[in-house]
Amino acid sequence: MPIIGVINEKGGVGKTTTVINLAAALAKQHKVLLVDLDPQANASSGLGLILPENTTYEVLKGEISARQAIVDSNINNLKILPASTELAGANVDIKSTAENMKILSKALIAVRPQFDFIILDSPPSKGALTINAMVAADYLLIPLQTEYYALEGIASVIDTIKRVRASLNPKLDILGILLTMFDVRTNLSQQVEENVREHFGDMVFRTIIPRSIRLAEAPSYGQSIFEFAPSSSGALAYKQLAREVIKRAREA
Amino acid sequence: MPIIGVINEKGGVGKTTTVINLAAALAKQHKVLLVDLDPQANASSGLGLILPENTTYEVLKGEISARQAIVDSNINNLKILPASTELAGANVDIKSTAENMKILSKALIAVRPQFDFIILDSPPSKGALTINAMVAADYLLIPLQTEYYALEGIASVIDTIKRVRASLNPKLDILGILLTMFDVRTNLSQQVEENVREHFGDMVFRTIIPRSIRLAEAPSYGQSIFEFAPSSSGALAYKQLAREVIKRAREA
Ligand SMILES: Nc1ncnc2c1ncn2[C@@H]1O[C@H](COP(=O)(O)OP(=O)(O)OP(=O)(O)O)[C@@H](O)[C@H]1O
Ligand SMILES: Nc1ncnc2c1ncn2[C@@H]1O[C@H](COP(=O)(O)OP(=O)(O)OP(=O)(O)O)[C@@H](O)[C@H]1O
Ligand SMILES: [Mg+2]
Ligand SMILES: [Mg+2]
Repeated sequence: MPIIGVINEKGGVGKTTTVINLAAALAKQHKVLLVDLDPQANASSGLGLILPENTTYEVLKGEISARQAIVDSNINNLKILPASTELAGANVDIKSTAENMKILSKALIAVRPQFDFIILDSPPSKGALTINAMVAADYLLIPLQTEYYALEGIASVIDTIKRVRASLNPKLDILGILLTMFDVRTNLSQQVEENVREHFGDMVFRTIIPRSIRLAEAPSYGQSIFEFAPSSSGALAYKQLAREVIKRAREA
Repeated sequence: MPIIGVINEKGGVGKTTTVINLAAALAKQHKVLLVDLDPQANASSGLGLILPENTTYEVLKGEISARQAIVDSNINNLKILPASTELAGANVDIKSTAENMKILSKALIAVRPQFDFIILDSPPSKGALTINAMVAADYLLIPLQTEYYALEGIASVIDTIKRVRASLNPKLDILGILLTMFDVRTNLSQQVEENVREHFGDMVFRTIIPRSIRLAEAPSYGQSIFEFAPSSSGALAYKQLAREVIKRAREA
């Protein structure tokens, strides 16, 4: 089963929120591993993990195996390979050689058979951590906030993916572009949606994630949207996304 | 007069929106230079500059002087040193030596006397571009989205600032923490405000930037909020912020 990287160099577009809630939705019927590659460690803290002992930093430095760093989350069938702020050093420490961009991919080989899905969260940059995620992944999911700067930046994201596919990971494919923080009350969201569907057609998920304050409140309780507000618009949208992701991963 | 860096490693908290609209507000009575250090080049495109010839990339590599890259914006008294996507290479190319972290600071020495304020936009990371901004700056303004992950990350931002002050830029001071995207309808924004004012007291600007769709629409027209929607809540807030920034910079 697939490794899905959730990436976008643009900041604050809903990468972490998508990783946590998609992973939680998939965990209802599948065994899921969430890997946090962001030095901000939002995916780890958003699920209630604070200052974990072993993290992706030690795994990327080759000091411990992925198995030693994986811990349970408070959600059944969802395990986490957490991050810590020390990971910021990795973007500097890891020289950008082709070999170093494959560290994560190699580290996950041993644990991959235990999971049906592995979901990777990445920082808002094109640095070594994000490239490691793109090399380890089979598919990439690109969250796209329905606003001007995020739309403008999408071409650069696609360009980086093409370059990684050509040089480091030939099997890499785009699972889809996910519209996030969609506000039905504004023209801006609708204009961005029209524009994106026109340019990218079927690459765009049918599921749209609405702007919903419940999604922003859930991480302060260390919960996914399904524990925090199970009948909110955000919960329904991520449940629908999970169905669409399973369908796309199967058909690929 | 001061060089103000607008920084926060957390993505999407309103750094670029603050840089553009604060610079535009200050330009009503002062000569202002906006320096775009973000490879996404959002501050450049948000003011209508597309694919500029000379950018901060060439300046940081020492190929041209800052003066050669500075161009007019469509706003009186506001000039821009634009960015381009090639800047992403700088985060990798520039080896993190102390000397290299001073490149921007040195490049701005020659042009500094022409301006009353220089405002720096930076990417969502702790890489070489952001450190260069922190070394060149006299003051830092930290936009803080009133949501959980942004609040959680503030300690790491302050920590990075202390380390840069101790090793590379002893004069560096925090001008203030700016609450952004404040939504009066939600408890989350109010809880974050209470929390931040309790911890950081007077360091927090009195001005709060409300969530306003007009601020998100303006960049698609290449305009600041003052040309796009001069009587909107966003325009009033950034005008007030400019007054508070001038007062803090004078009193420091
Ligand atoms: N659909 C949504 N509705 C409302 N708020 C949301 C939604 N999705 C995310 N948020 C909130 O918006 C902010 C940004 O989202 P998030 O942190 O998930 O983005 P990110 O892309 O992971 O950011 P970064 O680039 O810093 O890693 C967070 O405070 C989050 O709680
Ligand atoms: N006060 C506000 N009200 C509504 N929307 C806002 C506000 N401030 C910023 N935005 C919008 O939110 C998004 C994120 O803001 P912006 O791009 O300025 O953040 P940033 O910190 O510069 O992001 P990055 O980390 O990617 O550089 C943009 O689409 C912007 O138009
Ligand atoms: Mg994130
Ligand atoms: Mg920005």
